[in-house]
Amino acid sequence: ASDDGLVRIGLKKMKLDPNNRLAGQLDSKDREALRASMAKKYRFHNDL
Amino acid sequence: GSEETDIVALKNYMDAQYYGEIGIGTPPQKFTVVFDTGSSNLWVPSAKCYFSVACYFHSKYKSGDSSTYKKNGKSASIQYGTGAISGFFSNDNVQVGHLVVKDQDFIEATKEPGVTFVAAKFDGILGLGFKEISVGDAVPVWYNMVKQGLIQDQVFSFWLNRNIEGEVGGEIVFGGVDPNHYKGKHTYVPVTQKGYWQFDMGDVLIGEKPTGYCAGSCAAIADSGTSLLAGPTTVITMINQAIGAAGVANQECKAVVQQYGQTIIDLLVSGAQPVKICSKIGLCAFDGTHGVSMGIENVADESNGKSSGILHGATCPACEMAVVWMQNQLMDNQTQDRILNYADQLCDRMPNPMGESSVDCKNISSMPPVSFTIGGKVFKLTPDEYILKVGEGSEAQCISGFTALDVPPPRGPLWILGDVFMGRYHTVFDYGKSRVGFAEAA
Repeated sequence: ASDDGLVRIGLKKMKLDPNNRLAGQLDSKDREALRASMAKKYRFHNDL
Repeated sequence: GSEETDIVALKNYMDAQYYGEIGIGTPPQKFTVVFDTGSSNLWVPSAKCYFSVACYFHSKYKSGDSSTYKKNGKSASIQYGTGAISGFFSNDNVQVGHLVVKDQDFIEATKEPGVTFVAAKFDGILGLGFKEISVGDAVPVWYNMVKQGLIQDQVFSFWLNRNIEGEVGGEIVFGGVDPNHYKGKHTYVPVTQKGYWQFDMGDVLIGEKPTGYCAGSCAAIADSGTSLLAGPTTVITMINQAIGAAGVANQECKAVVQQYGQTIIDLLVSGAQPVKICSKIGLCAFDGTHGVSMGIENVADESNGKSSGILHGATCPACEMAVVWMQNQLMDNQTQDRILNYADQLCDRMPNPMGESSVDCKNISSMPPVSFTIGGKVFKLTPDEYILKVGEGSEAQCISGFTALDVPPPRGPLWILGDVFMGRYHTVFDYGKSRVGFAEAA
């Protein structure tokens, strides 16, 4: 909070490193699942 | 009430890299959440989550400890990758900065299957999308902030610091914009489909050259909950080629270029409409707006029993990509031999769906910028902005910030502009005027 009436929330950044980079370790089946998940998030799974 | 409206998907959690702290209940119980403009629900782990390992590594909401808790109990499911996070709705006060949002519906997650969430540094998600995509018709936190008169203007804005280690990761500002975090003026574009922060964008440029694919407009979603930039395979392949990203060879693509490449060039030169070329040569059906696969698995020439071997579902999109690539090269006045060679090379750089593409860290300085046209203005990303470094020093690996995602018309072609883009460009989500604005981040 500040005098200008704005509400500021500090964000932390997660650093990419080999240990937290699970996406790179996924096999093709998992990648398909992630793709399907993304399709669901954006509601275009019926289009794909 | 339908299955579709009761499920919201979280994408690959690794794509969500920025998170902040909120409090739920009275006294406030602290949670770290991803502020996600690509979804609209608030979700945190529940103290009633007993059988999921991930719950033991994160803060959990204890309704019994809150004097402002109100029971709801309606079940909810959040789709994620190979499983689904499930739980039930509850109602309590939510503290965001110094604001207290009263009577906020949120999901208490009681099951977080798999190992994915175990290592996550955040506990949950706070969705900043529109109510239209909210699971269980829950009123999003942002809507309640507005309704309860807690903020000055109906605007929130993101500044994501992509630069220096050890500094603040970024800042989300509710109620306006922080002039310290951008330079110049914002370029605003109207929201075209409420639900997501979706807008129309123009062409994508590699170097200074237009790719042509989005010249007639593409849709784009500004999504703070996704780190990468996702877009049509046709363009991602061109980017892969330009930056030397690893890809996979696509045989249908190579066969189309070999067998039909010259014909495609001839048709383009003769002035045929690019969208009709693949149907003209029999590789797609034409639905009046674009080519569509004909659903032919394999076509055999009955007279000699030989299979053509290429006419199946992937051939039409391969042909359509080849048309775009060749048209792009023709406009660049390349020779026909070079065009065919270029298209063949692109067939070796096809991205894995939603996969990562590695690049050589040593070549970053020689890679071209990639730019997006939004509101008639060009928004450039330099290679050090769109390449992500994983690890340090000689052990460092570099991956492209671009990933492929194909959405056919009418929803597509679609781009997801995640943190890679929002890091370079301070982003304003103007709910009051239903528009999104971008300006150079400071």
